[in-house]
Amino acid sequence: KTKQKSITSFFTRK
Amino acid sequence: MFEARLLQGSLLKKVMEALKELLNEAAWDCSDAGIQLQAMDNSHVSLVSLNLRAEGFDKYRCDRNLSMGMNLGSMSKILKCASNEDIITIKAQDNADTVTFVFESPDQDKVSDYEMKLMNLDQEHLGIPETDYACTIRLPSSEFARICRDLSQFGESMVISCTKEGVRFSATGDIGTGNIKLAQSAKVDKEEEAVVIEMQEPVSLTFACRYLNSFTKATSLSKSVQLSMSPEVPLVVEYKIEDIGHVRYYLAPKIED
Repeated sequence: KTKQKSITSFFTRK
Repeated sequence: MFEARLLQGSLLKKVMEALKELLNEAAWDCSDAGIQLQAMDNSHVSLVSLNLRAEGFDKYRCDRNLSMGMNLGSMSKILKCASNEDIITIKAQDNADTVTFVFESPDQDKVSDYEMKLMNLDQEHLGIPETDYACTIRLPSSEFARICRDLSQFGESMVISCTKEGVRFSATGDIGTGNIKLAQSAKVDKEEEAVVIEMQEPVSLTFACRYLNSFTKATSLSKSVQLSMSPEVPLVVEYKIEDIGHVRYYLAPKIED
């Protein structure tokens, strides 16, 4: 089973 | 004062199509370098990044940086009022709460202007790290759109696997499995019809079809599209916009639970 990651877990908030 | 005049107004109409399915609203950040927009979709799974360079406009003036929050549904309605041949100018005063779109017919016998209210948006910009991608794949944008559409019938997710030999797109679901393999083009007459793969190491990642299909709304902007992948990082789907800039979509992968 795959889980959708959030884009915010890869890119940091400025 | 901000003013940007685009001779090829149809480009802005196409940009709108490329944004509006993913984003309800976004801030258009204007500086003397050009116009930039960065926004996440509502579910924070993908990120859209648009860049339109000042040099790409026929006339461009931006006295001070401004960020214009726009409802993209409203902006889309306004841009639908422009003909494909129209010259489009975007204008705003400093600190204004409205933006004006002016559409001129090529022979200047019809000029329309539409004023739109701006929105106050809580902006959240993400820092995108510089990445050397393990694989980059360039393919015709229409081919990519076709693949996303076809494989979406099979399942919610698509696996993109890239090796030196080629790239494979696969989807599995209740009705069965679909696999599409594209080989690197041996010889092509037209650059934009080529499939070109640059690979440091093989990569295989899983993505939600829904978002990939939304990205393909940018197909009319460019004859080719570039996919960049590295293990366990977001996919980048880039469409160049003629001599003026690009739209990039970043999509977080699905990872084994």
